[in-house]
Amino acid sequence: MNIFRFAGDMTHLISVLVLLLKIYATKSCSGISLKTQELYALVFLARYLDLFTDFISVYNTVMKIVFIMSSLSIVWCMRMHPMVRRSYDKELDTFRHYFLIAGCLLGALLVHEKFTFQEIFWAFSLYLEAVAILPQLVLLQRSGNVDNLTGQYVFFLGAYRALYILNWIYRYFTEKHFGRWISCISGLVQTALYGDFFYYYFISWKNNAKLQLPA
Amino acid sequence: DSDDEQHDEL
Repeated sequence: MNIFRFAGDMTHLISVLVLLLKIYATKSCSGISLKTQELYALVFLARYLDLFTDFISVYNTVMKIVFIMSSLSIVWCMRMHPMVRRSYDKELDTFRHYFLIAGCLLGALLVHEKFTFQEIFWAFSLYLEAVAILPQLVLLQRSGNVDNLTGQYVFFLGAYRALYILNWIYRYFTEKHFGRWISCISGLVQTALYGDFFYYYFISWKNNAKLQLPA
Repeated sequence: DSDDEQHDEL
């Protein structure tokens, strides 16, 4: 464990807590893409298949359970909670995310570390995580104004993967055979997708103005 | 070593 990875995990945890706060405090999920949340639930379920088979550390197990439970509860809230589901921007959240799932599954079958069930789902989860934010970014551009909590949610979500890239660079130089190219390349793509959001987020923060994404 | 096999990152 290194400081970049720990900071990345904490930033990721903060992003989930900010989203939970927004939904429970405002009883609203306006501006949040249900499709992105469903993709993230799938990412965690596919990646943490080893939750009960490989014990790495208490920290690792606890965090996996937290991420799985939080992502499933957000999806449940947005689908089933009577108050929250009413504020879901159903007509704006129209990204066809099933194509992302199919594409990543195909990609995982073609490019993986080992042709085993767990490794293919692990690669699938990394590819899917890289593109999972797309429905959310499309929804933000369509809905124009971004409320603070949603903006912070997306910002922390992007920052966590950027910190992981520092972690991979650090591990590359400190561990003799660190070759997780699938993680690194997926992580780079993932962070790049946040590029324009980060730019507009920084501009709005600098001008102390509301975050406006160009339509 | 086994560390490389196991995915120790979240």
